[in-house]
Amino acid sequence: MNIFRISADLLHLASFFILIFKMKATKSCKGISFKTQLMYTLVFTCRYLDLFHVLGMMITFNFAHITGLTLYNTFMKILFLAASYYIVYLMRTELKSTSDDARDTFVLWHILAPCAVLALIFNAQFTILEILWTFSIYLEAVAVMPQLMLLIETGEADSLSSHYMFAVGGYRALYLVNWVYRYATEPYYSNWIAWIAGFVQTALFGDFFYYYFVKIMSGDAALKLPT
Amino acid sequence: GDSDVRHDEL
Repeated sequence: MNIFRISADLLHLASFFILIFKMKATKSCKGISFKTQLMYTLVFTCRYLDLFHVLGMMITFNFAHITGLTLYNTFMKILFLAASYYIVYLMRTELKSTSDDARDTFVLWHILAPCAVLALIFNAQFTILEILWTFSIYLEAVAVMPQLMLLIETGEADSLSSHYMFAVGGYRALYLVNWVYRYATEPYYSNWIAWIAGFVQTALFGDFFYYYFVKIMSGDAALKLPT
Repeated sequence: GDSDVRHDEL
């Protein structure tokens, strides 16, 4: 595991904590797109189905293929799943009245349908698990679109929301560096599905990163988009 | 194998 990968994962983990902290501290989920959060739960659910495989190996005491990396991945996968479901749960229960649903107008089928079709066509293996994994990679790349649309609609974001978006966008950018590093150092490593999707994902954050850094440089992370 | 390498990330 290289430094870029571990940093990326920790940044991703931080993004959940920032969002949960923001929602708990302000008792509000204003400015956060429920649709984007819902897509992330779907992304992790489809991607981490191999948890059952690991669980199966553990309950049958088949530890031969369980490495340190397996344990690390399993731990993080469970955390990511728990955090994203918890966020969706909070947004639909105690914080529902503060949810920006009226402005969260993105049509989810506009990303769900193309991602499903692409996953059926462009995958490494035509098996259910592999197609769902590929679908999750494609969907994650564009899952931020409702959030970006809400940000444009609102025209501004408070500083915790900005930090959250920086963390969730920055993590995939670090994965890009990790992939370059692995491609250069590991003879059999190549994962073009993730590379292309990861590039699209990072590119979608391009404008946001620009405004974020301008704000950070001026000593304030609250964003106000130019009108 | 190759597929293990592809799926060792999060």
